[in-house]
Amino acid sequence: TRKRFSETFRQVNDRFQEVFPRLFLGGKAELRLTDEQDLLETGIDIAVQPPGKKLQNVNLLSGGEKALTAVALIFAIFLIKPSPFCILDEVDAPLDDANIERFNELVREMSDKSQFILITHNKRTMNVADTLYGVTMESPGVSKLVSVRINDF
Amino acid sequence: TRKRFSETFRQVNDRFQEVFPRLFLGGKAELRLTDEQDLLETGIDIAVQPPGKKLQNVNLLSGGEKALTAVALIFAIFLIKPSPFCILDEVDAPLDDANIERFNELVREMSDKSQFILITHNKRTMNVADTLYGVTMESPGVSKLVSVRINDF
Amino acid sequence: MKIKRLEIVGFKSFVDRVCLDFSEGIAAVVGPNGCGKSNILDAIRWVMGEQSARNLRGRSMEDVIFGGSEMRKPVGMAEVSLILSNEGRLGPPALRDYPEIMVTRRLYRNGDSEYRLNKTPCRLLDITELFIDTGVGARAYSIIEQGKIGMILSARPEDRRFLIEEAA
Amino acid sequence: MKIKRLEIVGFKSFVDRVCLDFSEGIAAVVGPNGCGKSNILDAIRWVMGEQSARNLRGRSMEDVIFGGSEMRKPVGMAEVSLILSNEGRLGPPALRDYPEIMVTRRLYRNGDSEYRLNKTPCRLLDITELFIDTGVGARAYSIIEQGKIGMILSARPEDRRFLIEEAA
Ligand SMILES: Nc1ncnc2c1ncn2[C@@H]1O[C@H](COP(=O)(O)OP(=O)(O)OP(=O)(O)O)[C@@H](O)[C@H]1O
Ligand SMILES: Nc1ncnc2c1ncn2[C@@H]1O[C@H](COP(=O)(O)OP(=O)(O)OP(=O)(O)O)[C@@H](O)[C@H]1O
Ligand SMILES: [Mg+2]
Ligand SMILES: [Mg+2]
Repeated sequence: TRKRFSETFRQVNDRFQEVFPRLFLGGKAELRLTDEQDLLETGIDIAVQPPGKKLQNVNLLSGGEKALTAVALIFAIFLIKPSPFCILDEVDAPLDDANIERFNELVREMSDKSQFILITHNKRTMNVADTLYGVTMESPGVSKLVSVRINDF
Repeated sequence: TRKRFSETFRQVNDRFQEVFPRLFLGGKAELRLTDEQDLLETGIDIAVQPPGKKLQNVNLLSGGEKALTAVALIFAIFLIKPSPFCILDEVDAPLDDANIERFNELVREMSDKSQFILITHNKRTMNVADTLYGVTMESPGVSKLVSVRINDF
Repeated sequence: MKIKRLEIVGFKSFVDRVCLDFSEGIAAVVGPNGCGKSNILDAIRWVMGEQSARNLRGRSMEDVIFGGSEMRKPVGMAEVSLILSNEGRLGPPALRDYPEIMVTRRLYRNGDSEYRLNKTPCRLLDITELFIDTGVGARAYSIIEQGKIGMILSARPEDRRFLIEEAA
Repeated sequence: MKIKRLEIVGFKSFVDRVCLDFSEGIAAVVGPNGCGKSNILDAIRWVMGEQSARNLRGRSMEDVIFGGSEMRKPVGMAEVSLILSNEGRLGPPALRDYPEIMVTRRLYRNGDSEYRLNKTPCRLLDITELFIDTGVGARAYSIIEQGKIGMILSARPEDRRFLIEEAA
């Protein structure tokens, strides 16, 4: 399992280093083991450098940069070991329009291998979907499904 | 100070019970002391009932309902003891369009007493502003101000 | 093991039966605040075997049963069924040859639980094992709840290793 | 004590001097992810006397000094000035008669700090006291940081009383 952890870590890290610049239109990021000697206990640090910026403490990143970095890591793991489906609840909430476009483009690509369910308030994200499920409460407190037209939003 | 706490609590609670239905277009909410006998140590519970729904554990509320309830409480306190200015950083992120409209309307009303600074990605919120500050990074990593047209968004 | 259909009745705000048919590709779930979108995600987690009420925003598991509204009385049972396509012929011998596998979970207000695989009663363990064996089980990176995406970055380094462990 | 102007230089991503003139009413701050909007909020908290680097997303207070970009070298000092209108003639006797009060805070990379009120050197305590006396100081409900609005509801009941205490 030590070997398996190390191999998986390497694969995910390689993918993460590819996915990050796709979502950020540049820059770089990598995972680092806090203790390479102890693979059973080591933690995982994330080093992030958005395009044109300097490598800094990951906490100084903006709300949107943090969310997009987390998405890059989640997607990197997903690409190494796809789940049959992936459910994302309003991960696009802190993202600006340009980042939402790149996020959706990547989901589009990954969706031929896995099923994606995106819960969202964002029109652009709705536009990338193949199927749209509208949920409403016509009778308060009682959820029902309705068919949706994108221009309702 | 026991008296002062109790008096402030009462005033904030009254205001909260007014502001909540304005933001939720109905329903009710109130603050409750966990220990009315011990005003120096008592905690404060929040009981929330969105319009048409039943009073339930506040954790079952949706992301948007939680944010809007918190805004109602913040604004209630603000109305009792206004600060000269109020800075809100992307509080509208989890809200749908209808709730953003009501939120902005309330900010509009409160803005003749206090200065409001709203950090936002939302067009509707931009539209309620008297002044718009655009921040960009023409040179990566370096922030500067630019004048903004609403249709840039 | 793709999701073909989800059926929800009596679960949280879905007091009336609702069926979502999932097809290939990307599905977007939309609607106003509080209408029930995240409750759908909770239903999927619950039918997959979630045992912690706190992970479903509740204080006790009973909180997932429709508790009533101003117009509707509470009900006594919550039921969620997940119909999966099994083209890969995965799963234990008893289910391997079925092109579809239906996972059903029920909770009664008195605390009784029922679990079914293809309408045959089973234990919760059979359900959780099915999901693990068929590669669906690693939920940590395949279900991201509302507001939780930031946790990966704010977590301590030791608390992030489970992501690699689950993918290993 | 309304905010008239904010001047930032060397603070976080604002390596070049930036001045925001605030007028009455509602101001909206907009721009893409990571461009510096929340850094403006941090600048206001910092000049008002914030002492915890963690509340400014840093690990040490030195983190608020511009640390460089690919094109620009780091700088040695961060400075933020807040110009307040003092129509109410509030504040300590030394400042009461001024129609404007300028609060300035500087931090050098070697750790040295400087504080000024209307360009006169003072202590940090004078600044925090000014804000408390003039009713600006209660920041808990007048500055809501990104992602923090939910904390009020998820807080334990004992941890919410400070909201009433600050307003009392
Ligand atoms: N057991 C229950 N019985 C009845 N209603 C419930 C129950 N559990 C949760 N609810 C209701 O479901 C609603 C929350 O639904 P949900 O979280 O799915 O909303 P949402 O569509 O995700 O909204 P948002 O866009 O704000 O995130 C709440 O109003 C809550 O009161
Ligand atoms: N000391 C520093 N020197 C240089 N850059 C810094 C420093 N501190 C923070 N930054 C940079 O500032 C950026 C974050 O800015 P900020 O949080 O204001 O963004 P934002 O406009 O609020 O974005 P979002 O819309 O995503 O919330 C980060 O990219 C971070 O690296
Ligand atoms: Mg939700
Ligand atoms: Mg921000």
